[in-house]
Amino acid sequence: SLPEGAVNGIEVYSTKITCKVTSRFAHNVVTTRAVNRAENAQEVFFDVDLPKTAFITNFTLTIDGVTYPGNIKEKEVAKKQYEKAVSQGKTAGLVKASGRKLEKFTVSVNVAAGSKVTFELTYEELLKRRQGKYEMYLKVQPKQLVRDFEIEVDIFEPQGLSMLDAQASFITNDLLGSALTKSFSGKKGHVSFKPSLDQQRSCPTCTDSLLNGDFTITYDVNRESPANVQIVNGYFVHFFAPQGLPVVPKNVVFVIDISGSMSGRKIQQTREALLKILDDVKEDDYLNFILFSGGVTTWKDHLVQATPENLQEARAFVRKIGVDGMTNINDGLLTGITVLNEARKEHRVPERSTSIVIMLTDGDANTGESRPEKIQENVRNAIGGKFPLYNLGFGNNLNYNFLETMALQNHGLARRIYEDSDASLQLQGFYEEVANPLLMDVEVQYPENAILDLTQNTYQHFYDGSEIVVAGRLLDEEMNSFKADVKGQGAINDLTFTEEVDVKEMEKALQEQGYIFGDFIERLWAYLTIEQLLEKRKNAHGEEKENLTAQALDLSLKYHFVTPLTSMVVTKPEDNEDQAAIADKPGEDGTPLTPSRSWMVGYQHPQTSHYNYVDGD
Amino acid sequence: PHFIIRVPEKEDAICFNIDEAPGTVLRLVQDPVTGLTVNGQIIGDKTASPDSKARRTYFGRLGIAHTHLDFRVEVTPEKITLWNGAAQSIFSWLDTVTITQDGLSVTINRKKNMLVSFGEGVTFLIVLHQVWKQPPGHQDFLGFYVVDSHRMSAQTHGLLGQFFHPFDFEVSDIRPGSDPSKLDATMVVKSHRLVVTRGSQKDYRKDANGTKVVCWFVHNNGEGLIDGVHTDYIIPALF
Repeated sequence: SLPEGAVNGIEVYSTKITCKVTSRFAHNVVTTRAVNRAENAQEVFFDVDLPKTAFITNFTLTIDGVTYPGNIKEKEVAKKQYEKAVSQGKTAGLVKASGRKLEKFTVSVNVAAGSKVTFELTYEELLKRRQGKYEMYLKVQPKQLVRDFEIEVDIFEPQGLSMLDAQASFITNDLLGSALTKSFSGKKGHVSFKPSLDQQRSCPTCTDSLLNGDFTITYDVNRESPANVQIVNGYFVHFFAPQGLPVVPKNVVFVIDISGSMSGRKIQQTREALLKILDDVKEDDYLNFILFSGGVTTWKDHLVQATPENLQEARAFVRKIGVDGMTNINDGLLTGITVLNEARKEHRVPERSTSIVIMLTDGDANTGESRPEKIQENVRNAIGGKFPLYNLGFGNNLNYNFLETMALQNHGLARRIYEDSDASLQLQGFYEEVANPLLMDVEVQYPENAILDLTQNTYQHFYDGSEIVVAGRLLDEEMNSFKADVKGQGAINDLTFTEEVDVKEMEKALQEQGYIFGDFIERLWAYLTIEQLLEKRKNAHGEEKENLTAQALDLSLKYHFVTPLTSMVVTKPEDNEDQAAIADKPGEDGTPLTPSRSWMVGYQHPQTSHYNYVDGD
Repeated sequence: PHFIIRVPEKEDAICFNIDEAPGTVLRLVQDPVTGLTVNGQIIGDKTASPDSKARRTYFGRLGIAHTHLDFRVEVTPEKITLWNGAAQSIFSWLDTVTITQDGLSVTINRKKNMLVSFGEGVTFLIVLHQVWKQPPGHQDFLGFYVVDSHRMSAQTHGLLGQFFHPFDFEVSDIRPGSDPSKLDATMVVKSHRLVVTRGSQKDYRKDANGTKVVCWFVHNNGEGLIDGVHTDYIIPALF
């Protein structure tokens, strides 16, 4: 008889997720150990859901004590072997999109009878602050009961933790109570989730696991002062999140796609979200609605203040939004932009106010100007860098790249709105993120000739509940003091925040704190730099694109990040079959990926080696 | 709290104390022309002495208002709150920040002081005094300094404001006082004849150590030196 928890002879006896977060930079290691208790070779699967924003940094496979480590290589180099394998029909993508926040990394190996296998995947990400907290999201989905299942999270924040919480969507509070511990004190926080075998059972006599869902850790740090600078080994990171400032009034134009494809649930959810958003609009704000299908309809001829009367009228208007016809994105957006530009020109809106365009669409332009590049050019020219454009893409069958490029060209961002039951909440959540700008035209300044390789240091807005993160390298590691100024325009006045750091004291203090991993600021800087280079690259052409690619590739290789430019090659024992596998980091363009197939590793004859790939795209 | 009035024309200084119960709000500066007022609320040591004369009192809350700009700032040892009309900004003494807008500039220097300037010609300095936490009865307090007042009108009044205009005093008959280590003298000021004592106070504008300022101390809550009596300057609220 097989021991409890074994399925088809394979017992996954240990799964450990170890997360170490230092100054928002998370280093996660997922380790699964399994043994084949059957009398013949069996396939063992290893599935990990990791955040889309994370970079894999390592994957190793250990069979009966022999470890096969991963090596990061330039994608093009690895691709040749990959293509050869593809041509033989033996390749499989190892990473695919999984839901709205995650990517799924999947491999499987054939393990001989009585043998043990250990999978270890490492990934890193910079946790971003949204609505006043950092969120770390883990998907928990073991395929069977696991004798030793454990999530261990250690958080170290030099500013001190102000709150820490952990929630599991899949287990009741009374069961969770004994399996979950969470604590924080001063600069350290700890979360541990160790459900026993009985706690994992979906029912007292069941052998299947109820661990299937989201495990979310949220925390925030103390903010006695608006900024915090940390310096280790010549690299610095500067976190900036002031509090207590009045909100800058907003001039918001909602550009809403009401073409035929929005009919039914999508437009219903849009109406629901807009009604909720109208409840949150502040009286100092100005707004208008632009509806487009084949033509364009405006709620008002110009922006109107969000007085109670106007909001009442806006609600009545939103409730009556119907759908019909084609998709004229160009004219819809240009009308919205004109409304904002005119309001500013005619002094209809407060001098100190900020404008934003939020477009919601589910599809490609198919009437009027429908060439994507031309629409982007028109929008770019009309906005002229004066305010951001946020594009919300509804549904899966839209040209998301087009929306994202256009948003990035105009200092905004694109978000996908998933057509689930909570689409209206997603829309509302997005609005809440941008609803409270506290500063405009933020610039973080450092002493000239003192720093190198600075990440993005100018931002059109600082939103309440978010955080600006700038990292860089000190030119002179022996410098004694470090000064940073953050300048921005508030709702009423201009502000300059100054942060001065004694470098030696800081380094000493941080060393004394026993940092969890010493080079985390350098890795954080590399992560942020690569992320921003890749973002810029989406919007670049020709030589500029080549330069950005070269820089991002260089850093990806140097810091062992699996990014869209690199592949991770894992040596595996020869099994007399020419096989390869690739893990593509799925893009947001919705391009379907090669479906994942099993990755067969026969280990019985390890005389020679060949390669498999863990890839990001 | 201690008050120090420098009289540059005489190259001398006058000082006095106001001894009032914690919670009392005093009008320090009021200028009906520029619309500027400065008021201060008194705090005492946490462990209050039953003897009011032995009680130490300080400014624990200062309020500066500019009616023309619709601007107010309230400063305590814990935080600094600015109001522009109804819009509120809150800062901490751990911030180093400069806030500028038309006709106004506020600079907070982390854990030290803050400068409030109304255009050219009116600048106030507020100093944060952080006391040693032992013994526990003491608490942090504030100092208020007028750095520049030359744009304030001749109608400016208040416990400090009345001294923005040039005034004269004469000191004579310097003699040993009741405390043999100090000198007493006769001061003629504002048509009053007062017995004053030579003493010293500290000016903390430059640093936390303070600079010694030798002054003539006017007894009895500045009686005879200030217009009216000190209770005339008590107001019901900070703003």
